[in-house]
Parts: sequence; C-alpha cells; structure tokens
Amino acid sequence: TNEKIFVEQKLAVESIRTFLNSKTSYDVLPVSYRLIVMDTALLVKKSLNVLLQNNIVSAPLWDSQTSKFAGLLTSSDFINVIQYYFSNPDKFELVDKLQLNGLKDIERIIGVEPLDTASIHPSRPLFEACLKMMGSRSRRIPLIDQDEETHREIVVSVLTQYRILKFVALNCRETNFLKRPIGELGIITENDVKRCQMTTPVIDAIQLLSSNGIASIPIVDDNGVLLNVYEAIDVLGLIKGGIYNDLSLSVGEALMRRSDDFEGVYTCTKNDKLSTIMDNIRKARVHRFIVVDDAGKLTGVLSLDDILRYILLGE
Amino acid sequence: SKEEDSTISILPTSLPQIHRANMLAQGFPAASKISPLVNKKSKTRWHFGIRSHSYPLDVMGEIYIALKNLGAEWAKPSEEDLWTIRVRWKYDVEQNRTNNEKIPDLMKMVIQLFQIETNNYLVDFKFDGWESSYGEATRHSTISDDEMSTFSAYPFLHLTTKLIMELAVNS
Amino acid sequence: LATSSIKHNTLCVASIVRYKQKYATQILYAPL
Repeated sequence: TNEKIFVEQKLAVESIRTFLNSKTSYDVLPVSYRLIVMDTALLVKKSLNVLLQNNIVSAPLWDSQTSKFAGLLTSSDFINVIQYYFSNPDKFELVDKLQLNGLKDIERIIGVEPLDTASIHPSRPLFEACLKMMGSRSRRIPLIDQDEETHREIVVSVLTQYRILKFVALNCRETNFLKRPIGELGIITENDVKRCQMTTPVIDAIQLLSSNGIASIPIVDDNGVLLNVYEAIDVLGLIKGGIYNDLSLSVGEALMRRSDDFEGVYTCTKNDKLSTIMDNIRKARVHRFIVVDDAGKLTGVLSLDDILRYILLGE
Repeated sequence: SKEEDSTISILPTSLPQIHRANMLAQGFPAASKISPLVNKKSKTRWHFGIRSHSYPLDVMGEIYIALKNLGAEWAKPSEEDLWTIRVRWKYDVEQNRTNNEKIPDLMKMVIQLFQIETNNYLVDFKFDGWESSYGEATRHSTISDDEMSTFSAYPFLHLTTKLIMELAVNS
Repeated sequence: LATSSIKHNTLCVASIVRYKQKYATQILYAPL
C-alpha cells in the first residue's frame, strides 16, 4: 500500500504541475474583481485606514509623477516603520507625516533589504509565476501588462500564494491522491523554529519577524505547548490603535487587538496528508499550519510557501 | 475517509474571545485597556461622478475655472450643448523614453453635467482617448474599443483626482 | 468614473475597465 501511495502521490504532483503549466495567471483572475491601488503621495497612516477599511493586507502603489507601478505595500513596510520608530522615539512627527514614497528611506535607514517585488505578465504560465514568486520574499506577485496605446504599465492584479493554492485545491482533483504523511516529505520547517511566550515584549516578536523574514511567530507556554501565533499582519492592528508607541506591550496583550472575526490558528501533526491540508485550504482562509505533537507541543511550521515549493519542485 | 484520519484543527486558545478571557484571567496589566480592532466592513459607498446642488451654470463655471487652473484646454462648446465639455489635457509625467518612442501625451476627457432631479446635478467624467502633442494621429483611431484589451485607467483616475481636488479646494 | 465620499482627507475614485475578457474595477486612493 505504501508503494501505491508513493506512486500515486508522485503522479498527482506531476499532474498538478502540468495543470499549472497549462494555465496562465490571467486564468486565476475572477471574471470580475477589484484592484485597490494607492498613490505614493498618500500618508502611511492613511494607507493603513484604506487596508483595514477594505479588509486587505497589501496593495500595489502607483507613482503618479512617473505614471508607473511603484511596488507593493505590505505588512513588512509597517514592521519597518515600527522598528524605525522604536529606535527613534523622538521622530513621532516624521512617522506621522510619512508618505508611502518615504518607505524606501525607512528601509535604508534601518538597513533592511527592500522586498524584491518580481512581477510577471498575466499571460505567462502560472507555473512560471509561482517560480518567480518563490524567489521573492513578498509571497505575492504583481501581474503587469502594458497599455496598448501609451505603453504605460498596468497593474492588472496581484497573485498570492494563498490564491494560487486555493486555485489548485479548487481545480485539481489530483490533490486527493496526496496521501503521504507530511512528516515524510521533508517540507515542514522543524529546525530552529522561532518562537516566543505570551509575556515576550511585542517589539521582540516584531524584530524576530523582520530579521528572519518570516510572517508568523508561534507562542508557547513554559512546556512548549502551542498557545497562539503572532502574525505579521497583526502589526496593522497595533499601529491602527496608535499603541505602537507603547512597545513595552507583551505579545499576549498586543494580540487582544485582533478583531473578533479572526478564524483562529490552524494546527496539524506530521501524520496529516497534503490531501486534507489542501482540503482545508479549499474551504477556509488558512495561511499556514502550525505542526504540533500529540501533547500539543510545537514541533514545526508548514507555510503556504513550503506547500507550493513542494508541489512545484518536490519529489 | 479524509475527515477520519485528519488531525487538522483550530487551536482553541487562539480564538480571540478565549485569548482575551485568558489574558484577563492572568491579570496582564494592559489587558483591560486594549479593545479588539473593529474590522468595520464599511462598504465603500460609490457615486457615479460627483454630485452638486449648485446652479448648473455655476457648476459649469467652477469646472472651467478648475480646468484652467490645471492647465487643461477644451473645445469651444456648441450652442446646443452647453452642458458638455470636451477636454484635452497634457499628461505631464517624467517620460523616460526608452527608444524615444512617441507616447501619446494628451488625454481627452468628456465632462458632462446631468440633472438627476430638481436642484440635484451630477458631473460625469469619461475617458475619451489619447492624442499626441506632436500631431501624430494616434493609433486609437485604428484600434476599435472592442479590440482594445489592455487599457490602464490610472492616468485617467489620476487626472480626475486632480480635477476633483481643484473643485473641492475652490468650492 | 465612480467616486466615493472624501474621508480622512483621502479621495477614492474608480472605473470599471475590461481587461481582455475580464472586468477589473480599478480603484485609486489619493491624498486630497
């Protein structure tokens, strides 16, 4: 049976790759969709209102001076602003008046790598968009075309790992044959998993996110049992509340900013299969799976990046 | 059989209500002061164009003044249609012309005043193609609207925001 | 052109554009 499961999984992965090569990024777009874009002259704090008001965590930027796409606004930008403010508490005025086109300066001042936003033409194969996206840390890829007449850039949309995995989960029945336990696939991040406790100052958790280029920090108790996860997008709520100047706040207290419609942290064990993982991605808005053992102790993290990487390049 | 052998679940202590109760129970100092973010799903309310309750001629006057302040030009209105303005507007952006190709730089726009009901008017803005300030006939005339499949609205949206701001500031 | 009321000194305009066979509501937020 194991042999059969092994072979079926291998064939299913190959079939999903064929599917990803046969579709374009344009195919993933709904027939009718919204694309929210922000002018780079907008204040950072106003852009936060726009994101929260539209229940989104990222948006493409448009530089109306050059009439060009100016990269993506993501939670990393807000993390950079918090870190800048933390090391320059006297610069409140500057942070308050910071425009989106000033975010590059903040990156340079605090010495972080700019998010290398690759982009791709909407009619390129989806497989190619996934490969390009894996190369960039922003976990999303803008689809850029050119206006036929003026040759100016058009931001057609932005694809995320979540949207692509959901597209696969919804359209590829082969995901039902991914029956091997995820513990056997070598795709779980198990070594040196960054973690913290409820009492950890939230600024320390934010610095862990930023310095390790990760989007979530599991929170454990004294025995290593998983209690919660601090996510990069939680930073938006911190800034919105203006409580980023109270950075002595603990992670546990900062998590109280989460809105009540937060769906909770998804956990799994290494005996789970990608077939059920993809089933959950099809049905729910899940952005990662925290791997625990039978006693609920943290053993690893399975991110959407890990899953997509396996589907594209694993086996 | 999927559900049986799956151990995927949602961590109870991560649900906001349970987390909040735990934090208060453990007496974290700031716990009682921090309220959850209200994800106000305030649906953006959209309007067609911009509304005005001023007298029609006043509205037209304000629009012409705003267009003049912004350096736009317009065709002389015909007697029988005083409520439509055909605008041509130089779209001034830093053009890093790669192979010094001629990019059409004059945007055409039609601004029209509609009456919704007594004392309630609506100003509609419509994109009306590009022209080149160096006189070349743009290809727009050749590409019919149906074939036109990749159009960037951002220059049009940007110019309308400038016009709306000018109107808002002036009024 | 669609507009939404000016809030927090931020202007929001939009237009629905056909992109090939799909419809994108392109929304731009700009400072007033």
